[in-house]
Amino acid sequence: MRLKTLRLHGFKSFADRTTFEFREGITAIIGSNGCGKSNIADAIRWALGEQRASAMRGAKMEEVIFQGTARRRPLSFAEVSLLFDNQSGRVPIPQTELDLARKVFREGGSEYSLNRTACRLRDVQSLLRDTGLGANAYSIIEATMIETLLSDRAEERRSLFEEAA
Amino acid sequence: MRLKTLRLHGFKSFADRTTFEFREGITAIIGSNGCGKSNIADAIRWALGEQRASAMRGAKMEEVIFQGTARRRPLSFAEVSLLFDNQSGRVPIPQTELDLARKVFREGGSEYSLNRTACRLRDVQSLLRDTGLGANAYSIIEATMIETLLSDRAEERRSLFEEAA
Amino acid sequence: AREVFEATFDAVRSNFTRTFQSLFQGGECDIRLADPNDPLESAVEIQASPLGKRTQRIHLLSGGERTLTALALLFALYLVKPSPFCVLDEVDAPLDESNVGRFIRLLYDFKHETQFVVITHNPQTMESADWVYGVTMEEPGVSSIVGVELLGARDVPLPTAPSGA
Amino acid sequence: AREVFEATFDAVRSNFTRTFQSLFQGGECDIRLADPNDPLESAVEIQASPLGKRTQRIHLLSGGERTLTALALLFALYLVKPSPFCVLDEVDAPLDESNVGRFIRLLYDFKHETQFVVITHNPQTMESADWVYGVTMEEPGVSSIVGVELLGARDVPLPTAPSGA
Ligand SMILES: Nc1ncnc2c1ncn2[C@@H]1O[C@H](COP(=O)(O)OP(=O)(O)OP(=O)(O)O)[C@@H](O)[C@H]1O
Ligand SMILES: Nc1ncnc2c1ncn2[C@@H]1O[C@H](COP(=O)(O)OP(=O)(O)OP(=O)(O)O)[C@@H](O)[C@H]1O
Ligand SMILES: [Mg+2]
Ligand SMILES: [Mg+2]
Repeated sequence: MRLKTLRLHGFKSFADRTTFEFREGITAIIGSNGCGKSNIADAIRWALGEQRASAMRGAKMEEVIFQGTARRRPLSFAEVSLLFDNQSGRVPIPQTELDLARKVFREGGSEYSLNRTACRLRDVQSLLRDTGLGANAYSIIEATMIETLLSDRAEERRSLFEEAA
Repeated sequence: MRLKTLRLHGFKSFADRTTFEFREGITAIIGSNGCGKSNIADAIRWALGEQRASAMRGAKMEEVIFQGTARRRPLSFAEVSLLFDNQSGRVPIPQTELDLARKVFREGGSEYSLNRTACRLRDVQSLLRDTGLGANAYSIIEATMIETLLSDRAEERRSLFEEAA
Repeated sequence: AREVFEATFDAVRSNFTRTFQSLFQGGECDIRLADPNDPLESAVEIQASPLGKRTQRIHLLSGGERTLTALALLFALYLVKPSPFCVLDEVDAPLDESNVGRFIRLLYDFKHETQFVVITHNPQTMESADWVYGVTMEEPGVSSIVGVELLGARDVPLPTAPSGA
Repeated sequence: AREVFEATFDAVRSNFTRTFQSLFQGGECDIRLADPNDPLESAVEIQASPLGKRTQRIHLLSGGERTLTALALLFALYLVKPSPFCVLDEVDAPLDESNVGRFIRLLYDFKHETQFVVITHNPQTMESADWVYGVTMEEPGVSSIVGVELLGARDVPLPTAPSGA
């Protein structure tokens, strides 16, 4: 169930339509401080259904929408899509590709779609349930997640074992 | 008010009597993961009067005492002393040197001394009050302090301004 | 449900020893259920002791040791239930040079099951990736991709670029 | 007490702009009292926007930008009330290469007032120190000092050690 393509448009600092093609193995993402690397990790977590604004380092979820710069006006929406290879059939759908997309508008409301057909968050969550890719799963790791894995409040660690069971 | 010498004995991983001579300018401390570098920063903070075990990354303050290794027995005490140059008279004492020491025993009790004369924690705190060196002052910076300087709960940031006033 | 959880827990536990010893080149570690009588609710406790050190609570570990322990646990979970992909955001920042090498070797061991996206500033990690994406903000405040470099098959020496390239 | 605090606050505020612009090579920043009518109790708010970006709450800043902003505030405080010494524990870890250079230049600007002890894994920082202490655990679990190296006066090239030294 390989991640083939990530597309961002209006998500955080990615004002323009931007496409990342991913391949097998190890892909490094490099660049100077503040250039937008962690925003890519946020975009993946968001497209997988993340509901907490704090996990996007924001106070409100609408802060994921491009807020403008000294020379550009803010946008009114943010959109991210993830294209997976489903040849292995790991996701229980007939298609050999899974195109998962999420869109949010400044005045509120989130839209989800699976293979370009509108659906609800619940549909996304139940589809991803056994793949290890749920929004809270252990597939995006940064400093706060390291602390969670080791934290004394062990109930967060417990949920990782449940996810793996 | 330069820091001239740091002496550790039985403090965390410094089981043997160890002396650091410091000079003017920038001193780098290097070494592999887990070798004891942050324990040096902890020793300085502790000798300046730190009362919170959590600031020593421990649950109980007695965890600063060398707990033994596969080949060495635990020690029964920990001792740290800081020797400052007081030629500038910044600390209101007649001597041109200030030797600040703290010792803790495994069965409890902390001893403080100034220039080898026993004193109380209150004496240490009032002596250091206007030097910018109080235990909670902004002279030891690591990742959690960076978060404190930027934190939304701004009362911690406020206390830094009071310290500078 | 109880049997499934216990079976998963035991599998992660034995994997944890393997991944921990490969990252720490020895040492001992363990995970235990705080309340073995109630596996479905019990918290999970971690113990870790690098080579030669006494077994200790994980909060006494150094910054780098904590990161390595968390990574060992993460990969122990992946051995039980592989995640199709994994994003690692600057997890190599606290590691010294030789531990960065061990981290990279662990990625190599897993890269046939899991696709890795590694965000990093560390040249050692950059050089060991199969693909490198650069992100930039040529226009201030707007992120864009600079270009993908195929570092290619490891065993083929990269042609030395003509100087000045 | 009120006048003293307000005078200190104004001094830190104008220093903050100077230290921030030297670390970020431009951009805008500010600190404000949340409740200017009650300076002795009010919280202190921080705003920061790197070059070309919109002024934003500091939680949207990247990892490296947050560290630089915190360091700018710390040194703005030091300009008002210098601390005799300062320990910095791996504060350079989130910084990219050019920001490590700016961080080092800031240390150089302050090293005549403040003695710095910098714990680091970054070769760039190690090389710019005046003195380097190595810490090791030759005996597992017991820290000791390996030796002090005088990097000495910057302008005198180090004698090249005979190879194999
Ligand atoms: N909604 C938004 N609109 C525009 N820009 C945004 C938005 N949210 C965040 N940003 C910008 O993204 C930048 C941070 O990007 P990010 O955290 O990805 O950096 P990074 O490449 O990970 O840097 P570092 O190496 O320091 O971790 C901030 O400077 C901020 O200006
Ligand atoms: N009371 C104690 N007795 C013996 N050893 C201790 C004690 N407290 C801490 N330690 C040891 O100190 C080590 C951690 O040292 P420290 O945090 O200084 O490492 P470090 O050099 O900062 O490493 P890093 O580069 O990973 O940050 C731990 O591995 C722990 O075993
Ligand atoms: Mg980042
Ligand atoms: Mg450390």
